[in-house]
Order: sequence, then C-alpha cells, then structure tokens
Amino acid sequence: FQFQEHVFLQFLGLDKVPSPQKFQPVPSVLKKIFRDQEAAATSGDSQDLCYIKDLGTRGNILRLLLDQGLFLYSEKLPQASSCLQKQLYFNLSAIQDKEQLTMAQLGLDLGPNTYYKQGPELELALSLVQEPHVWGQSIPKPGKMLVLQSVPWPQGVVHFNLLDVAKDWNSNPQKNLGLLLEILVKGTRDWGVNFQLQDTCARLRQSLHASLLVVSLNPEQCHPSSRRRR
Amino acid sequence: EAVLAPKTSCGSLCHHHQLFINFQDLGWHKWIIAPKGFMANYCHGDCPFSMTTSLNSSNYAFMQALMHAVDPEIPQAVCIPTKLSPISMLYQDNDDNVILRHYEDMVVDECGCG
Repeated sequence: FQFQEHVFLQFLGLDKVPSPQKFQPVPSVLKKIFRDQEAAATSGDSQDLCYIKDLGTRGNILRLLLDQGLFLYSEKLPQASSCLQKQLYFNLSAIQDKEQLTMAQLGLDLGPNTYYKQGPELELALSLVQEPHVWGQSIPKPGKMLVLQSVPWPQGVVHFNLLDVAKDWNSNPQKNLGLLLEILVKGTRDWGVNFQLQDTCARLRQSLHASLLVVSLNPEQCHPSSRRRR
Repeated sequence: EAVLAPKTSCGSLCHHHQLFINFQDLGWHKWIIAPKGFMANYCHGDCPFSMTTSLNSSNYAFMQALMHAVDPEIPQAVCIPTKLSPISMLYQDNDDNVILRHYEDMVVDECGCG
C-alpha cells in the first residue's frame, strides 16, 4: 500500500503525504469554482476542466500560496509618511517543471473598510527585492517598482497581476527574493491627525494578509482536444 | 464451426458496480478538504463471446473473444471502463497552501469489454 500510495501522491503532484498543522480557510474564489464543478458533474454537464471560467484563464491547478515574509522594522525612526513595510515571500517550489503558469494574482487584504472611513488616504508601493536580505540591514534593497497607487475607499482586498514576475521566479528560483510592500500615508502635514494615523497603521499591520493565487496548466492532463473553441 | 456460448447469468456480466471512496478510510481526510469522498464505481463481470457485441465492446474485444474461442491460451476480453468522468479536489500541500485541482478519469460511468 505504501508504494502504491506514493505513486498516486506523485500523480497528485505531491512528494509525500501532507500533514497540515491546521486547515487553512478556503478562499471564496476556490470554494466557488469547486462548487460549480461539483454542480456541473452532478447534472452531467460536459465541462472543460482545463478552463477556469470564473477567472477567464486556462488551467487545471489552482494554488493559493501563503505569504511567508516578515514585517520590517527599522532601527532608525520611521519616516513620517511610512505606515508599514513588509517583505512578501511566496514559495513556488511546488509548481512542477511541466506546468505552465497562466495566472498569478497577488491579493492584499487591507482589512475591513470601516477601519479607514475617517482615516488618511494611503498609497501602496510594491517593488521586487533586488538583493538577499542581510542581517543588520533595516530593509532589503528594493529593485524594480511594480505598483505605485493610491488606495481609495472602500478597501478590503486589492489584486495585482504578477504573472510575468511569477514566470520569471518559476524559471529562475534564485531570483525569487520576494517583494517589498510599503504603505505610505498621503498628506501627513497635518500633525493633528498623527494619533489617528498611528492607530490606522497599527490596525493595518494587524489585518494585512497577503496571498498569491497561482493558476497553472499541466499539458499532460489537458489535451488540445479539450480546448475551448474561440 | 459454431462456438458454444458458456452459461453466464446476467448478474455476472460486465457492468459497473458502485464503489464509494471515503478519504477517511485512506487517512487522507487529514489533508483533503473536499470532497469527503466520491462515488468512483468499478467494472466487473464476464465478457463471454456470445455477449461481446451487446456489452458495449470494442471491435478489438470482439476479435479477441473470437480468437479466445479458437485458442483458449489467448485471454478473454476483460471488463474495463469505457466512459470516465473527472472530479475536482481541494487539498492542502506540505507548505499549507490550499490547492484546487481537477483530475480527469476519476469516476467510472460506463463499462464494456475490451
């Protein structure tokens, strides 16, 4: 049984039997896709399992990768405009060589909308980490800027397309040094709101949750004949 | 020369049987989030030459059954899945990532001789 289980686990794309410490919450997008597939199977509808209708992309494997990066604390006094700095790191090693990446979407959950209804306007900056983080260095050296945008209300989850970055990391794993996320506060001249600002940043730090939704396609399991007609 | 058909009851002829795979029986409930199990079914039964044409058989099975009648050393056609359908599975890998994956050919819908 051990041998046969090992073979089947390889078919599932696993090296060994997973032993999760706790069940992770299933993101709503995966839940919906799963339920739609089950409903189609129950009703006997023919379905193209290599096309994810909800996401509008080809693929038969969806992974929600958890962020393994750390919050960054500077020993120097933080700049007045800087609210939060965090390294984001996603381990892509589970993606097998034969898989083709078709989508990589970064999701940043900035917490419930109510936190910021009367708070300052925020700006989000996301850049690639250029060099490995060394001890004693306050923040990793930022490289190419990927995103710089205001975060208007309402907040909640914001999404960014990282397909090109993920493809690059997947083909050159040594390049995957993570991302540097910085959330800045716009218009900090009014020092009267400073206490409110600190409160906003503290709450943001507590509620921030990052994940990378990666969709890939295994050509061995997705034959050309099952492709959707345009 | 006419080939004698072996006596076979309808119940023992090739057809699909119900088989529910419960992931708890395999210990896989610890990492598979959903489904808890699924009706996979299986194929079992005889494929006698006399019934080969009516048992959803391939032309190849028919020829094999014919050759078996001539030369018993050639094995009989066997009862195999002829139509399969996929399922989706939600599970956690070793890095605690949640994965949704679609797997083809997991459920036996129809059987035949092949």
